[in-house]
Amino acid sequence: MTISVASQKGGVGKTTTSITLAAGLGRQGKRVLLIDIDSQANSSKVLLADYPQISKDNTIFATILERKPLPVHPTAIPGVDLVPSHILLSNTDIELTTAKDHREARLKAQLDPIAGQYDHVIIDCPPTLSWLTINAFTASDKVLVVVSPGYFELDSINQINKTLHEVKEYFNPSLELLGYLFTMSDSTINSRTSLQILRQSYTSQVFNTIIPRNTDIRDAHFNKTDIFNYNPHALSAKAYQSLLEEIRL
Amino acid sequence: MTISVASQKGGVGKTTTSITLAAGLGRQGKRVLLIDIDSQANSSKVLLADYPQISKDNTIFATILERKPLPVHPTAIPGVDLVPSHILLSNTDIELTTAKDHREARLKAQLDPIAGQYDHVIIDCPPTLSWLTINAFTASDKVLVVVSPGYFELDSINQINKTLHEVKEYFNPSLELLGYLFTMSDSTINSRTSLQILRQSYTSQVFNTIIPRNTDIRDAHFNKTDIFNYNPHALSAKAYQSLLEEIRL
Ligand SMILES: Nc1ncnc2c1ncn2[C@@H]1O[C@H](COP(=O)(O)OP(=O)(O)OP(=O)(O)O)[C@@H](O)[C@H]1O
Ligand SMILES: Nc1ncnc2c1ncn2[C@@H]1O[C@H](COP(=O)(O)OP(=O)(O)OP(=O)(O)O)[C@@H](O)[C@H]1O
Ligand SMILES: [Mg+2]
Ligand SMILES: [Mg+2]
Repeated sequence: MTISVASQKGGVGKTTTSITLAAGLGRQGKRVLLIDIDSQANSSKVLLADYPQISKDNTIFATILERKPLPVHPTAIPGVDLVPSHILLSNTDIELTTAKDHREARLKAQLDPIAGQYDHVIIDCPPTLSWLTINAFTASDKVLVVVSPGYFELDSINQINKTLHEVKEYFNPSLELLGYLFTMSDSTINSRTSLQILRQSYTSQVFNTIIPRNTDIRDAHFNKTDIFNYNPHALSAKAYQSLLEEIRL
Repeated sequence: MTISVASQKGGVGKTTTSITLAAGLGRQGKRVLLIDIDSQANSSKVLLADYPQISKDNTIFATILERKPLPVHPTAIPGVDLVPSHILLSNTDIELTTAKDHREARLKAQLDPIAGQYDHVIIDCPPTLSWLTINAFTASDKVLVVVSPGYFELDSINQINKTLHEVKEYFNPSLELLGYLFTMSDSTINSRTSLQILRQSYTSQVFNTIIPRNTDIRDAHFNKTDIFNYNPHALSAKAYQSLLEEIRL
């Protein structure tokens, strides 16, 4: 299954969720491909020790802008490969505008031939609803929308739903929402209210599993590793573990 | 003075800082224009009660895509006007690509004629380094870069510096960094380490004022108001107050 992890709202935990799901699945013995399509390249910088030496032709830049096969790199996590991103990806919208081909399907065209080698593909999306996110959705079976506490965060769901429906109508009829994941939950009234509003508005589509705010996650990223490797007993590691069980990937 | 509040990293506090600085200056009796150039329109939704009824022709969409004058709306905060954003702004990169004019200066062209009516102009930027951020930087005197604790957040400074220097070289020679604002500071080792790294790397350019993580901020946004109006005694309100004194606007 190919899953896009998305939200237009910045800083809600898209990269964290992508890395953690990929690592969790890899540790279960599954073959996983993590695709970083955000020009910040946060997933790439955590999982590829030699990321700074990688040229743009060896990143997803080559696939999106030059329609070349996906450059796949092994990572230190058992079973997990990665297609890294590149800062020049931020020029994609500009480049794709005048493309004559199906610009929404550049990722899909290169993913389809290799997807069979993996049990799961996870796509870490940028905090925008640009051609990159449209490419990710066109290549995906499901979208996992990440929401953290707050007014802006809840408000962002409307727009991502519109984008999901547009891609489903025009480019990928089988695209479905996997669910809404509530992250960075804390003990404040604001967090509880946010979760309540989310559950009232979207009921069955909200995962039962909640990811707590847990500084171990940030520490894991500083150490360029995933939370299972950094501290498997961390509250957030256990929560992501139960999310994997809930999604039954 | 015109200040862009920016970072490619999502969720670091750009919108919060923009709203709070504008509100703080307004309460000091200054005339302030807040420009929302992020298609999420978070600043707009907090400060304009009638935002949902506003058509795209009455937002910055008209300025950026149709080169019309900036639509200025009064807000409930004394002295603060707002130019709202619109979701269709997310198509800007696509639209501006084939523009024959100076596409980096569409905002500047319409801001210059009215900037004199205000003591300060603040621009809330999106979490991307696209034509919208380039327009904001081209129209600005200074850039305030927001950083919250974490590896991704610290890493994002390199790229925003590159964009600042590119705009300075090609479009706006007088553009300068105002400084780095550390926000959402908490009592974790990770937060202390992040601040230490920031201060070691950028020393004199880091504001002395630190903004603490403080749930009152999120509550203020839920109540569609600024922190000074919601709880002037909140830790974060006092911190933003001391930031205003430190910047001496
Ligand atoms: N459950 C959590 N508890 C505490 N910190 C977290 C948690 N999840 C993520 N973080 C931290 O919060 C910050 C934002 O998370 P992350 O970068 O994954 O979000 P994102 O949605 O990918 O951001 P962007 O929109 O910039 O791509 C990071 O510093 C990350 O380490
Ligand atoms: N000092 C703070 N303490 C606690 N919460 C905060 C603080 N500053 C901002 N927030 C909250 O954190 C979230 C992210 O802040 P904000 O939306 O201002 O960031 P942003 O950089 O504008 O995000 P984006 O990249 O999506 O534009 C919001 O829910 C906001 O209410
Ligand atoms: Mg990310
Ligand atoms: Mg914002």
